[in-house]
Order: sequence, then C-alpha cells, then structure tokens
Amino acid sequence: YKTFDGDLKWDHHDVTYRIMRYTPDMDISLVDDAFARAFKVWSDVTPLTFTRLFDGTADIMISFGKADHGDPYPFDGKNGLLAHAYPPGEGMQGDAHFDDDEYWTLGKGAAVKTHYGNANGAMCHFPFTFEGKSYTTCTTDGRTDNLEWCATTADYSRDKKFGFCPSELLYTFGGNAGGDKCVFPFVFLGKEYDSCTTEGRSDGYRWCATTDNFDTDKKFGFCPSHGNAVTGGNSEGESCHFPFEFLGKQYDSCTSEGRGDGKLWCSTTDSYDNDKKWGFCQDDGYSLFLVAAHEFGHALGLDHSSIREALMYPMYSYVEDFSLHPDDIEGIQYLYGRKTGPDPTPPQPIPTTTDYEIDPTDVPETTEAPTTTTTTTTRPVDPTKDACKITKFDTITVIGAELHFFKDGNYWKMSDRSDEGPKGPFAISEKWPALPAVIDSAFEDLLTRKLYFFSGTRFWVYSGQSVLGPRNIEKLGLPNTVQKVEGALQRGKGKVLLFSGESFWRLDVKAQKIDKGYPRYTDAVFGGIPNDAHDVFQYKGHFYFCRDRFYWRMNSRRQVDRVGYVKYDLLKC
Amino acid sequence: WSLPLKSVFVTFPGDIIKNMTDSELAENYLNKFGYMDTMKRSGFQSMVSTAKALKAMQKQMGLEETGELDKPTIEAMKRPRCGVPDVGN
Repeated sequence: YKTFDGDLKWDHHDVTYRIMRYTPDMDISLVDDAFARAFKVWSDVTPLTFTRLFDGTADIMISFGKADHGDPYPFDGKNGLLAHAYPPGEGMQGDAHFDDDEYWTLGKGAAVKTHYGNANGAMCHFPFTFEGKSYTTCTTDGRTDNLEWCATTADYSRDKKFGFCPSELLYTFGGNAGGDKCVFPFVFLGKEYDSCTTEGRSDGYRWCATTDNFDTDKKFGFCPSHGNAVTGGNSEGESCHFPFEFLGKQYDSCTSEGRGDGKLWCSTTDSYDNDKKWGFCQDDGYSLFLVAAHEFGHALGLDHSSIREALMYPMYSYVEDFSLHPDDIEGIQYLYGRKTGPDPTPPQPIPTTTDYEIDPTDVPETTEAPTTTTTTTTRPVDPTKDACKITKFDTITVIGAELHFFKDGNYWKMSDRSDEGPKGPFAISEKWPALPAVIDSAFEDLLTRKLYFFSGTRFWVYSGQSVLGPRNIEKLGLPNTVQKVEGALQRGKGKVLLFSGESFWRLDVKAQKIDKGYPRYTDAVFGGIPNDAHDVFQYKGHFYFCRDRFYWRMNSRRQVDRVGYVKYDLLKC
Repeated sequence: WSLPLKSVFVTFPGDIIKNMTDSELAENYLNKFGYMDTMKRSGFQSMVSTAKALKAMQKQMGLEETGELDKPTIEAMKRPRCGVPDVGN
C-alpha cells in the first residue's frame, strides 16, 4: 500500500459526507446504499465513523459530473477514467467525483428499481418472460401509454409481479420541483419541448419542466435514465431506435461498425445518416459500490497500491463477493489504527411505509390491478455477525478440537460434539489482541499447542497469552512472491504444509524453516480439488479445501470423497 | 474467395474519445498518471525517459518490466481505471 506524501489523513475519526448530485442511471436509494456500503468497507476495519450530512460542508463531498465538471481534472467520456478523489484536507480535498458518462450499476448490468406496480419497489428481474417472449430490458409491450415496465420475477405470466421502470413520466430527481413528473410539452425560452432536453445546460444532464411553462413557473427536475437508455454520445438517456440506418445499411441491433474502439453503439432515431443522434449501448456498467470504496480510500488518505487484488489497485475489475484485501487493511490501519471495542448496538428496525397508488390502466394487460400496497422495510441482519450468512470465510481451522471460522475481526466456534450450530461471533481482538482483523490462515502445532496465525506477509505465534510477532513470512523461508498463506495442513508431528496460490511448501515447525524440495504444485499432489482454494485445513482425519461456500473433502488416500456446503455440513446451519 | 470487409470509421458528434495511435495513447497515459516528466525533452533523452516511465508503469501494474510499448502494456492502458495519478500526485 501507499499513502499520500506527508501521510495526509483526517485529524478526527467522525468523518462526514454529503451527496451533492446523483446519477440518472440508478435510483437514489440504490446510490445512497452503494455509498453507505462503500464507507462501511473502511469503518469495519478502523475506528472511523461516517455520518451523512444533507446540507452544509462535509469532509467528503460526493458528486457525479461529466467531462469538465468544475475541477482541474476533466473526465474523458465513457470508459477510461471512472472517478477520482482528493486526499484528506480542507476545501476540495477529500472530495470524490464520479464520471457520469459511465453507466453506473451494481456491476452486473442494469440495476433498475421499479416504481408503483405491485412489487413494492423491487428490482427488475432480467431476463423475464412475458407472454412467451424473453425481455432483457424494460418494455412498453402490453401497454398503450408508452410507460416502460418490467417483471420483478423471472416469469411475469406465472407471478404477475411488476413495476414501472424509471421514467420522466413518473418522476424527476434533483431540481426544485420535489420530484414531480415532467409535463410535456413545456415551454423553455419560448420554444416547446416534447421530451427531456439538455438545452440551456452546460453539464450535459437531461431536464424537463414540471409545469407546462418553465419561463413563467421556473419549476424543473432532472430526468432519470430509462431502463434501456443509451449512455454517452449525444443522446444520453434516450433509447435505441431499431432498425436504424447507418451509412445506407439497416441495423436491428447495436453495432461497433464505424468505430475503432469496438464499442457497441446505436442510433436513437431511425436514421443516423440523417439525424446523427447516437449513444453507447448498455453493458454491465461499473459497480458504483466498488468504485466508491476505492475513491473513499483516497479520500481517507490511501494512494494507489501495486497489488492487483487490492481495492486500491488503480484499475477497475468487478468482483462478486468483495472483501477488503490485507494490503488495504494494513494501509488504512497504518493511518488510523485498528477498530477497537464492540460495534454499537444496531438500531431497531424502522418501519417505513410507502403507498403505491395505481390506476387500473397502469397495469400491463393480462393482469389484475392491485389497489394500494404498503411495504415495511426492515433492516437486514448484519451478515458479518451471522456465520450462516457468510459465503466466504477468511480462514477455517481447528483449534483445541473445535472448528474455528474467521471473518473480518470475528470468529465462530463449532464443537464436533454438538449439532447446535456455530457459537459466536467472538472478537479476535479480545482473544488474540495482537492479530489484525483478517486472518488468512492459522494452525495449531500439535506438539507444542502453539497457534500460528498468518495475515498477508506476516505471521504471529501465540503460546497461551504470550505472542511473538508479527514477523515476515520470509523468515520461514517462503519466497517474497508469496502475498499470503491461504491454508495449512498438519503432516505428522512437527510438519505443516502451507498453501499459497497453486503451490504449497512444507514447514518444519521446530526448525521454523521450509524443507528442501518445495514448493510443489498443489494439483500434482492433491488432484481433484480447486486450485484456487482459499481455506485449507485438516479435520477429523480429512483434508478440506474450500472455495467460496463449497468444500472438497479428501481422504488420507488423497481421494476426493465428498463435495459439500460449508454452511450446511460444517456450520450445521 | 471472400473479400475482407473494409471498415469505415466515422467521427461521431459529441464523442470525447478520439481515435489515437498506440504511441499517442501511451504518451497521454504516462503523462496523465505521473510517470513522465512533463518537461519538454528532445531526441534521445526523450526515448530514455519514455522507457523509464514505461517500466515504472509496468511495475505499478504488475506487468513484465520491458520498458517497451508491448501488447499487455497497451491493453492495460486501455482498461478503465481511477483518475488519481499513480506517481507524484
């Protein structure tokens, strides 16, 4: 990890943030949630707390913008630069900016939250089927009012669950009209507009009046992106028009013709040749959560890391089950220290009531019209506190004949004499105060009963309450290319196999040295197990290799005799 | 015999991203993210500086440090990324 020159950091732990401007790509609630989760990434491993402000100046001011957006570092259109942030300090320092020429999602395609309908604001389910046809975007099929809708389950015909996709015909965001819907046509500077426009603005955002005359009423709002809107180009927010004509040829789908960069685009009118209106077609988009977590790292004082798997690596890559890399943890704890004390008691669920009043004509044909629906949103159980909800543990090992499951500063215990499920969570910092929150691997030396813990390139040895370390794993004879030890297997008394990547080494525990003849390739010795297992341990005479929520069990003859779920078989959830 | 398709590239109105050669892209990238001394240099000195900057960039990105504008380096430069410079920010 790297910090900025002079170790720039906040001089207080109660950091504030304010969201100044939203993207049209995602519902406001999804954006709020993505930012809150991104801050939690850092507050989980430090004493920092993050409080959202709704007015005034916050430490971290967050906004979306395009190209020249008010600082000396303009964005560059779609792809390329995604976002930037400034290190801690006064004024613009600490602020985070996101390029709104990108398509912001949760990383796996359109994240479309529905409005009205009968699905209580659930997310669209893509693809969904409607009258035998499969849809991967919102559609107006089955309706006569041109409102786009989607099913919120895989099969509309079976479940009849639907909602309306974002549209200026339903609501606007920002502006000064309190979210009112657009009124078409509206008059602006004496001219009539039948759709959202970027006229009169230099920032490229689409807006509309929420009364029939902006010139007299001055009421306006920004238009949300449609479920199948294009991004970038010169038709942001409009939909592809199929078929369209380009250089005299008809196109029924997005194409990369005419471009040197291979990006898919479409015309938003029936003829590009005549109208020159175009935009980029939707793709998976970029995860706002992941990019925000990275940028907030900068806003807290971390510079770019050269470790590819670290969050602070400068390039974007999508990961499904995100967890903070030890390098990031080390970096942020270097600046702010480790999290201390228990988490505050979570507040009681706050019932929120939303009325969805709909008109029978608002329902896609072939369904019955629900009237009014009330939703109660409850705060979900914090998955970091419930072992049964964790899909990937930092490490699993046996200590004192009990299975121990480690994750983000906590651990759970499972006795082999009980079917009651996991006990815990217990704080790692209470039992083993010298250890960091994330443990990559651990084992108990059967001869001395000493406990060995590995985190990144460091290890600790606990003997009762006394501790040695941290020491660098190179001291054991592991090469400096090993970034972490991912598993440990006892091989007789005094010998332990240490796994990292696709190789393993044999450690002579007494001599504290790696034996000659190592590393060896894991798949050459342990055939049939995944070569990217992240937890390796021995339990009741079997070897276990875990990847995500699954384990591969191997007997003493090195045959895989079972593949199962960690959750059900080991945790007894 | 099938004739190879001849691609026609057009300039799209409002497109910020312009078609650039690989060396233009690299120069732009190395400057923008702090790998190149932006002071004007000339001739041989400039080549040395570019190779050094490329090596620094390749090291940061975990690529083989060839100091040359090879394919993995160009591909890395085209990938989406954070706008904060890697060096000397």
